[in-house]
Formats: sequence, C-alpha cells, structure tokens
Amino acid sequence: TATVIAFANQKGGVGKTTTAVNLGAYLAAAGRKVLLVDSDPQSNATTSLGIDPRGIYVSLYEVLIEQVPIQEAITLTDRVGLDLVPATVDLAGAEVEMTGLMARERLLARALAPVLERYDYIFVDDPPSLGLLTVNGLTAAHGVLIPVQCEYLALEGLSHLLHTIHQVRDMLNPRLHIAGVVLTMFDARTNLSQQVVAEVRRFFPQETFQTIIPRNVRLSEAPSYGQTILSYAPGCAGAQAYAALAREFMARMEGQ
Amino acid sequence: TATVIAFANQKGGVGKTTTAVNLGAYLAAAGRKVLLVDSDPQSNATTSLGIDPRGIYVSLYEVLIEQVPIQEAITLTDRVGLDLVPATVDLAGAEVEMTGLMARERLLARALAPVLERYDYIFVDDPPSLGLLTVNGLTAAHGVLIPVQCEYLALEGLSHLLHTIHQVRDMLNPRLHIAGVVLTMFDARTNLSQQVVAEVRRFFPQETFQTIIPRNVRLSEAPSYGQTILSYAPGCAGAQAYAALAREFMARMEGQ
Ligand SMILES: Nc1ncnc2c1ncn2[C@@H]1O[C@H](COP(=O)(O)OP(=O)(O)OP(=O)(O)O)[C@@H](O)[C@H]1O
Ligand SMILES: Nc1ncnc2c1ncn2[C@@H]1O[C@H](COP(=O)(O)OP(=O)(O)OP(=O)(O)O)[C@@H](O)[C@H]1O
Ligand SMILES: [Mg+2]
Ligand SMILES: [Mg+2]
Repeated sequence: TATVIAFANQKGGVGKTTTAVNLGAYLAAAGRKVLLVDSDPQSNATTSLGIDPRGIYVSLYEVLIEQVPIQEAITLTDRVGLDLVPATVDLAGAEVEMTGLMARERLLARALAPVLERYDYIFVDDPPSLGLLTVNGLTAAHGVLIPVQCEYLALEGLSHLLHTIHQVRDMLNPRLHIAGVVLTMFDARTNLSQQVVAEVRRFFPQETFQTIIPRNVRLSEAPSYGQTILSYAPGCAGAQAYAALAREFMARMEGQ
Repeated sequence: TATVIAFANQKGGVGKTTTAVNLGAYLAAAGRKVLLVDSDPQSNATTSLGIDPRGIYVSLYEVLIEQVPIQEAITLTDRVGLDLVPATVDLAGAEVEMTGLMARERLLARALAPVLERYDYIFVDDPPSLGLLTVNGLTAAHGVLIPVQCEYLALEGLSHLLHTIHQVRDMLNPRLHIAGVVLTMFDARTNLSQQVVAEVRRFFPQETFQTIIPRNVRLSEAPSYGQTILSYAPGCAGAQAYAALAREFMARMEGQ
C-alpha cells in the first residue's frame, strides 16, 4: 500500500514543487509507481509536468468539494510510473468552501483511499500556507518532507511548521512524522548557505538528508518546457542531486 | 494623507518582503514617513527590521481581531522615518477567525484610518496566498505593487492575481490599481531571466518599473542581521537597485 508524503513548508519559493516533481520522476525511473497530487491553486506541479490547467475538467477541486472519485482526476504524464492529480485555479476557492464541510481536514485522506493499492508513493505538493489544504495534506500523509531553502528567512518559520505538524499528529493523524528535510538552492559560494546547512543539521540531526540540492538554473528552466529535470537536462548538477536524493529516499523508506 | 500600497503575489518567495522593507528604507532616507504593516504570520518583515516577534505584545493580530488601536502596535525601527506594525505567529489563526466577523475584508482599512495623516506611505507586506489577509491588504490599498521573480513559474500565477485584484476593485475598493510591477532576482547570466523580463514588460507595459532588482546575496544576508540593505551593504548592487527603485517610485507617485 502506498506511503503518502506531504511536501510542506509555509515559506514561499523554497522548492516544494521542484522537489515533489523531480524526486517523483527519479522514483518512477527506478520502477516505483508514484502519484503526484497538486494541492496548490497555483498549479505549478501540473504545469511542471507539461499539463495545461486550463484544459482540465476533473481536478483536485472536484475530488475534494464534489466528491468526484479520484480515479477520474488521475492524469498520465510523459514519465511512465508518474501519474498526476492536477490542480486548477478553482482550488483557490476550496479552502473557504471546506471550512463548513464535515470532517474537513480528512477530505483528502478519504479521497485517496481507493487508490492506495495502486501506488508505491503518493506525493502531495502543498501551497505556501498552513491552511486547510496543507492540513489535509498532513492529515493524509504518513510523513512530511520539508524542503528548506538555504536562506536566512527560510529558517524563521520552521518552528511554526513543526508546531502545526505536532498539532495535526495529536488531533488528526497519529502516524504523522518527519520523513525528511531537504536543503535546497544551496550556493557554495556564499557563507549564508553554509551557515543555514549547519543550522538545519543541528535542528534536524536525524531527518536532514545528506544530499543537498544546489542552485542550478536548469531546474528553473525545465518547467517552462513542461519537463522534469530527468527529461530536460539529466546530466546537470540539479538532476544528479535529485537522482542522489531519490536513492537516499528509497534507502530510508524501504530499508537499506 | 498616506498612500497605501499592498505588496502582493501569491507565488511564494518572489521578493515581497525584501521589496517592502528595502523600498521603505530608501523612502525613509529620502525624508518620507513610511509605516510598514507586516501582514504575514511568518513575520519576515518584522525580523528583517531587527525586531523579535516573540517579544511583541501588540501586533497586527490584536489590531485586526481585538480592535486594539493601531497606534498601540506601531513600533519604531533603527531607521528614522520607517515605523512597523509587527506580525507574530498568532496571525496564522487570524484568517479563520476573520471569516465570521462583520465586514471582514475591511478590518485593516478601518484599523489604518486613525494614522493615515501621520505617514506619506503605508506599505502592507502580504503572505503568499490570496486569502483574507491579502484581501484585507488589497481592500485597504490605493495601489498594489507586484514583485515578480525572474523565473518561469512566477509567470504562471499572474493572471489569477490580476483576477483577484479586479474582483477586489469591483466588490470592495474601487480605487485599487496596479501601482507597479517590480522584476526581482534577475540573473543576467541566464536566458530565462531575460525571457521573463520581456514577457512581463509585454504583459504590463505601463506598470513595470524600469529598475530591475538583480539577484544579490547581500540582500538575503541583511535580514540575518536585522538590517535593511541600506544599513548592511549600501554599496552593493542590490542596494543600488533599491535606491534607484525608490527614486522611480517617488517620481511615479508624486509626479515628476
Ligand atoms: N535548486 C534550484 N535551483 C534553481 N532554481 C530552483 C531550484 N529549485 C527551485 N527553483 C526555482 O525556484 C522557484 C521556487 O521553487 P518552487 O516553485 O519549487 O518552490 P515552492 O516552495 O514550491 O514555491 P511556492 O511556495 O510558491 O509553492 C521556481 O521558479 C523554481 O523553478
Ligand atoms: N534580489 C535578491 N537577491 C537575492 N536574494 C533575494 C533577493 N530578494 C529576495 N531574496 C531572498 O530570497 C528569499 C525570498 O524573498 P522574500 O522572502 O522577500 O520573498 P517573499 O515573496 O516575501 O516570500 P514569501 O512568499 O514567503 O512571503 C529570501 O530569503 C530573501 O532574502
Ligand atoms: Mg509550489
Ligand atoms: Mg514575505
């Protein structure tokens, strides 16, 4: 049955989408079956996989708010083994609509139940906030993967994120744990990056992955072609980092 | 009476806080009286100005939810002429609490009324979402300043942001207009940056500022010292860009 992983951090632009998409691609290339759920109204994960949100009829919005079976929303991507539940801009209205629904924090967990047997991993790409969409991701998840940009301001919000994770674990989802912390956009030329790495390793000694994702322009170019880094520039430093992260992730999740 | 400017873009990490803080600093240095309202529970603007959110008793949360007069929340900063209404993590709970309040979109506009005569500019630093905190910023504002990172994914959300701006203008705040679009984190070495600049200039021919903010590590270091770029590294490329932006901003706002 699938391991569900939420990619969450309320700090914006830290690499949640880039990590969910590219880690997913390398896991698929290694033969794992991965479903990526785009839970951000910006639909960046959807676009990054080459799918135009404007052409989508059934997205996560219909699944959460209209109880359309998730199987009807699942879209295949260019990458065999990496499927997508797309997001559209309609999702922006979902949080307000969800406020009044019964068991509003569990809507995603209930929606995923019918497809847990089909996948090895289900990744949920959350928006940059700790609202109901992110809480749904944390409630549905076994573990949360926290991308942390190698910047000072990215450190600030970590204790609040941890507080929210503990709240969800205590009130909604007792199995929730930190599956991992990934350092992103590392720039070896700056002291700041080195300081942030040391700080994050001290804060999360067990959870921080050894693999660090460097700042690499190819990673920000790939979405404009609707491709993962594995298709766009498999030899670049960014691709190699995500390949290494995928190996480390599988070793951690599936036992040595 | 003060011109109120909201710094908004639901895409995360595009430079909203960095622009509000540093543009504010240069306007204060030019003799303008500026109030910066930190409307993001991450309290990055608060930290960037050297103020520890944990030591704050009256923040924007008390002003919005408990109707504490905003004068009691205003904090002086190191920079004469740049005052702050700080945010604390309590603000994270505000959006849910605001949902049920009367005239919930106008809470900030009402709160600012008593201090409009004291300032030339009031800047509101919004979180990376289009929820009630951002809608309050847009409802209180005369204009919205949109930072756009020179990245492909940053282009994706612009039409949704425009849609929300138009909705607020039609339903809540008829004077709302786009005060300007600022291109941030420009990296001259990449084609992507040049393409995004061309695209944004085509999308917003009148509104895009000539000044482009380069990617510059000093800008991301300054917040770790609680300083604006003007105090931390006034000679660096980032500081010079914000100084030029401030001149362009004043020319546009105050007439040639
Ligand atoms: N390692 C990297 N090197 C260079 N650019 C990167 C890297 N990782 C991500 N980017 C770029 O940085 C920007 C932010 O990354 P991304 O959108 O993945 O972050 P996010 O946390 O999902 O953002 P949001 O908070 O808006 O959801 C994007 O334009 C992306 O292409
Ligand atoms: N021109 C720049 N050059 C280099 N780094 C920058 C620049 N502008 C901002 N940064 C850094 O990039 C990160 C994102 O910037 P910032 O926090 O201002 O964006 P934001 O839009 O306010 O983010 P959020 O969506 O989380 O509120 C921060 O770590 C900041 O220090
Ligand atoms: Mg994202
Ligand atoms: Mg910010």
